[in-house]
Amino acid sequence: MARAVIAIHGGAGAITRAAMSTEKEQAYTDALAAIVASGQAILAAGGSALDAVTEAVRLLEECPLFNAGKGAVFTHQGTHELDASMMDGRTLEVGAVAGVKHLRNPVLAARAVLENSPHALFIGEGAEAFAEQHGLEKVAADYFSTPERFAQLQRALGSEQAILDHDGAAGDPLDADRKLG
Amino acid sequence: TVGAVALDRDGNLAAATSTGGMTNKQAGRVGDSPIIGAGCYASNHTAAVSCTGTGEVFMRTLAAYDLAALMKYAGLSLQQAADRVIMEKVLALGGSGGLIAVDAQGNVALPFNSEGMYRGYGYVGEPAVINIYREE
Repeated sequence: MARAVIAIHGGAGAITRAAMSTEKEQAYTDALAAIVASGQAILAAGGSALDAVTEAVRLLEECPLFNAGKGAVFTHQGTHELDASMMDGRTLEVGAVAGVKHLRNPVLAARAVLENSPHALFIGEGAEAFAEQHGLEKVAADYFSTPERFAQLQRALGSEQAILDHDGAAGDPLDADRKLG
Repeated sequence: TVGAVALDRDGNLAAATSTGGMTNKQAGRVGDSPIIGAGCYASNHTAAVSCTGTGEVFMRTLAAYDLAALMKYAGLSLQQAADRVIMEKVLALGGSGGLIAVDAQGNVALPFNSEGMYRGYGYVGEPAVINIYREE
């Protein structure tokens, strides 16, 4: 029997102690811990790795702290475009969606593609139609918006640069960009 | 960007990745997250991988698959392959970010070349490990 384990990430970037309040740090830590625990529980009950990663990413999409699902960043045009993918290491089957705007949980759409389609990747309206055919929840375009992400976009618009999700969380995105060379 | 990788008790690996992209990106731009082999990959023979960072660089390096290829064809360990991809190949092209990976033996690697990465892992029956900053 394998030593079951789950690992998760919520994005990388210019994340420093100096730019993080104690409260915000605790919020991120609590969210990550709860989601790892959820994955551990699925694996402990004999659940599959595919089920564990699906649920972990769905929970990350539900948490507005992270750049996926609720809390996703804005495009230059002030919209949201979401992408997701997954792969089953047992069979090498894959599923992915890109550029979707109304699917509450893009990772569930990726799972639907993996399980129900001979194709690997759907984009835009076709992806949304496929997900809807498989009973996945659609939401209004503004469901994904948060005040923090909108403020992040306003700072980035001034720089005319695209920035990684956690680089523009606070301060001048140009500073963050320079840090990363 | 968010992601998860897992190994279950039957020895099966899986990976998933999801993102909203980059703030202020042009509409229609797609990064590595939905691209199998770039931002997400899993094979029971090597590893499960989920990436986050400068999407275009992860696409140009086929980062997720490259980690698995380094294990399969060059005989590198999970940690060696993960470090090679993030600290050398991605960084050499000016890419910032990291990845999470687990192999069929249950080893975990979470390298990143940026200041921080929100990350955590937990073996069944053991306390979870949660970290944010580089020095942790």
